Formats: sequence, C-alpha cells, structure tokens
Amino acid sequence: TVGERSTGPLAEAPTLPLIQELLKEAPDKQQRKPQVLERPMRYMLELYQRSADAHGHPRENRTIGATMVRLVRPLANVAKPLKGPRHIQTLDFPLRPNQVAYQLVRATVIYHHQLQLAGFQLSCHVEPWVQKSPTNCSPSLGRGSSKPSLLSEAWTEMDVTQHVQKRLRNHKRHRILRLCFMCQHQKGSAGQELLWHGTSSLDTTFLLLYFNDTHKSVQKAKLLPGGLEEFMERDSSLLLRRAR
Amino acid sequence: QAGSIASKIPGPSQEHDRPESNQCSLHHFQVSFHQLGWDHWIIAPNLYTPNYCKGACPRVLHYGLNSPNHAIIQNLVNELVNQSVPRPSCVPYKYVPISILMVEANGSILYKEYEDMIAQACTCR
Repeated sequence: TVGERSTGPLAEAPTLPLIQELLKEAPDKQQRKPQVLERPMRYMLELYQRSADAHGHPRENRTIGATMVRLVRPLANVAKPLKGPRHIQTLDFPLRPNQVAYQLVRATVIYHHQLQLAGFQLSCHVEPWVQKSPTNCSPSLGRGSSKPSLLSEAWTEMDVTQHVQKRLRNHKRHRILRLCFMCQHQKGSAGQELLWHGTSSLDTTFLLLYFNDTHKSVQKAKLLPGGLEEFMERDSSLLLRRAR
Repeated sequence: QAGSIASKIPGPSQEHDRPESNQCSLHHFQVSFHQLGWDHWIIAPNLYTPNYCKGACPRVLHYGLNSPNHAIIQNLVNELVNQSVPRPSCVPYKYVPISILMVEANGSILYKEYEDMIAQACTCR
C-alpha cells in the first residue's frame, strides 16, 4: 500500500527521477529470473527463512553467525566419462576480492553425499585439491581436509575456511578455490562405464562464504585478526581515537 | 529579548490545541520490490516497509519526542538571530535492519543484513 493512490510498477514510470537513478544501481533486467526449484536457491531460501521472518526482520535467535552469506557456484566444467567405480572431478570456485569492511569468518562447501545417476547409487565426498598433478585430482587420503558433517539426509558440510583464507592472502587476482569432487559406486561394481555429464556436481555442490561487517566490530572495540590490516591502515587514526 | 519574545510564543495550551494527527509521528509505508522493478534480483522479502516520519514539531520539544536538549536552541536562534537557521524537523530516530536474499550478476546468491533500513520511531531534531 502506498499512500492513497495505487501504483503499478514504479520501474515503468519515466517521470520519477529518483526511481530512475535507483534503477541504474540494480543489475541488468535481462538477467534470468532465478528458478526457485534449483537446489542452491532452495538451500539459501531455507537459510533465509531460518534467519529472518516474513517481513525481512532478522530473527533474534538466528544462528547464522554472520551478516552476509554468499553462495558461490562452481564454474562450468567439462565432464569426462570414466570407467570403473570411481568418478573424480575438479570444481573451481571463483573468489571475488573482499568488499572493504567485510571480514571472512567462515567458509564451507556444501554437497550431496549421495547421488543417483543412471540408476546407480553413488557415494560422494569433497576434498581440497592438492597440487600433485596439474589436471587431476587424487584421493588425498583425508590429508589437508577437515571431517565433513552431515547437515541433513541430503546435504553434507565441510569446513574449508583455512583454504579460502590462504587463497585470499596469497593471490591478489584470479582467485580460485579448487576442490575435488569424488564419487564411487556404493556397490563397488567395477568395469561399468559411467557417463558423467558433470551438471550434477554443478548443481549439488557449492561454496558458502560467511562475512561480518568489520565496521560494526570496530565500534564494539573487538580484537581483529590480521586479515584486516589493509582496513586498519586506512583508518588507523580513527581506530586509535575510538579505542581511547 | 527572550522575555519580549516569550509573550509571542503560543502557550502550552495553545500548542496542545493542535490536532495530534498533525504532530510529528511515524507513518506506515510499504512497497513491493515488484513495484520498484527489482523482483528479478531480490528474492526475499516480497515487501519492504521502511515507514516515514511526518508532522509538525512544536517550539517547545517535550520529552516524548526524544529530541536532544540542544534542539530547542535551533528554535531560539531561528527566532532571535537568523530565520534561515533551520528549525528542528520530524525525522526518524530509531531504525531496525532488514535481511535481503538476492541474486548477483554472476549467479551467486547473497544473504545480507542491511542496517538502518526501517524507521521505527521519530524525533524532532
């Protein structure tokens, strides 16, 4: 309800200069409207409903632990048909530079630990990519990866915070987090060729990045980790005054 | 000077004669992201209720308006010194945040809490 007069879409009113200015800030309207049925979107909708009410007010008892959460999908990957019981695929997740005054507090990869493909039941897990060969993932025998935890019947979560922070610190451009997505037949049936089209892993595996607003943290005089050096150097005099 | 001016200022009874609906208060205002043409990238919530503040501010700012003590000085300076000095006006005093779920241009999905997006109370300042 908008005052006494009814309004149609304000975006189509050319005589409202402020609305026109605001529309310039919005993403391109040609952008495809997101499909609610897609698994990543469903996951984020559930996260939203747990964290905010129907009016958009953050819930007092929310456990999200961050003021911003970004779901990052893997880049498109070409599938390779494999023989045998095991399928291994590398997934590359682009990492954008942190916005000023936002600190990464947690990073997890969410994936389906059980998949059905062409009638076969597959058991899957994710591991950080270890640079043994430039193109292939090799099972790392659990070295360098944290133990995954079961979120639900469908989703499993694995913490990759240290891996992401390392990529953000060591690479200023073209930051990519590479992970290995590995599945194998639960029955261990050898010799069966399984054509993996690759799209399943793009829809069933994604990265969650949790950020907090560091500006608010500074105002509360909390200790900040070393990753905020750039922010602190810029406003060090202001921080000193506030600390006093 | 203040004494001579005081006789011209409406007394408390005269100010209270002003209809209460005209006094500074919070007004409900709601808009949908569809109306703004943003529903292709903002997934939730569907409606945004920022509200707004509107109404007259009395010359003597009473306790319930949450005005800072200095606000009355603006009125005095406006009357005694320079009429171009702005008098206190009805503006938001307290805000609450809003959580937004949106799709970014690169396909990432973002949950973000924005501070100070909804007015919850008004003041004269």
